[in-house]
Amino acid sequence: MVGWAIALHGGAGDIPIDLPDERRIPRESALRHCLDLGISALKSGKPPLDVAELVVRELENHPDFNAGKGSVLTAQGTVEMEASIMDGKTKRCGAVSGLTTVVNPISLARLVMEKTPHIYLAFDAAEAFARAHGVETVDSSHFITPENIARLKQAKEFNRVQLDYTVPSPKVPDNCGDSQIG
Amino acid sequence: TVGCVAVDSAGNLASATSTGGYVNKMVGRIGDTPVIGAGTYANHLCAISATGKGEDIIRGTVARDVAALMEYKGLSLTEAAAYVVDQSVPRGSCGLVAVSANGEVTMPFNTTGMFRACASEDGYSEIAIWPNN
Repeated sequence: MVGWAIALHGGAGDIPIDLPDERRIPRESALRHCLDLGISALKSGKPPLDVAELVVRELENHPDFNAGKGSVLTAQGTVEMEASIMDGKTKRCGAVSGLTTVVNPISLARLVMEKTPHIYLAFDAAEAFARAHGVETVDSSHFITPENIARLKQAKEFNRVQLDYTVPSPKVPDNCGDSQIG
Repeated sequence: TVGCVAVDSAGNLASATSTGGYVNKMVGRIGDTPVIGAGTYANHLCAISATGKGEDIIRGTVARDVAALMEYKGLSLTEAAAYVVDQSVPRGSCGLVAVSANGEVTMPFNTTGMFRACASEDGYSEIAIWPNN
C-alpha cells in the first residue's frame, strides 16, 4: 500500500518574475482549485485516469491557460488544439490533434483510447469522431479570446512563434521562418 | 499547455496533457502533447506530463526517457526527471510534472517558471510558479 499523489501544471516558459498580480493571482487560484478537485477525487476513490481527465478538463475550461478555452492562435488566427491521455497499468492511450470545435480535447483523447483500436486521430477525422460520439462542440469563435488575438498580433509583429507566457522580443528572425523563443 | 498526473493508493498511475500549441504556429503543426512518449507517458513505474518547446520535447523523448531511466538504470523519479530536464533538452525549453507508483512527486523545469501544483497523502502540498517560491 502506497500513498496517493497528484501533480499538475499550467505551462512553462519565460514567465516574468514581476508578473502583475492581476495575471498571477487568477492562475494561482485556478491551480489551487484544480489541485483541490484532484485531491477530493483521489480521496473518494476515483481511478487516477478519471482524476487526470477531470483536472485537465477543469484547466481546459480556464481562459488563462493555453488549452481548451484559453488556446492560443495559429498564424491564421484559428485554434488547433491537441491532447493525450495514458493509463499506466495497461499502457492504453489516446491522442487528438487539430481540433477546432471540441470543448474538452482531453475527453476526446480518452474516447479515442476507449472506443477505437487506435491511438491517434487528427483534424477533420477527429472532429467527425467527436460528433459521432456526442462530444460537446461549439463554434470555434468560442476559443478566440481578445487576449489571444492581442498575443497573436504581438507575435506577428516580431515574426516569432511564441511559447506559453513568453513575452516576444524584437530578435532577428531565424532563417526557417518558424522560430521559437523561450 | 496544461497537464495532470496522478497515482492512487494502490499504485495505479495516469497522465493527461492538453494544449493550444504555440502562438503564431504554422497551421497543421503538431507538437509534443499528443505524441505519446514525448509530452505524455505512463507505465507501471511513473506518469509524466511535459510542457515547453514541443519540438525539443519530441527530440528528447522526454516523458518516456524519465520512465526508461527508472526502468533500466534504477533511478528514482526525482533523479530521472532531473536528469532529463537538465541533460536531454536545451535550457529554457522544458518542464514536467511526474508521480511514481510509490507516491513520489517531482516538478522540475529549466525555463524561468512553470505554473504548477502538487499534493501527496503524507500532507505535502505546493503551489508555485518560479523556483524556490
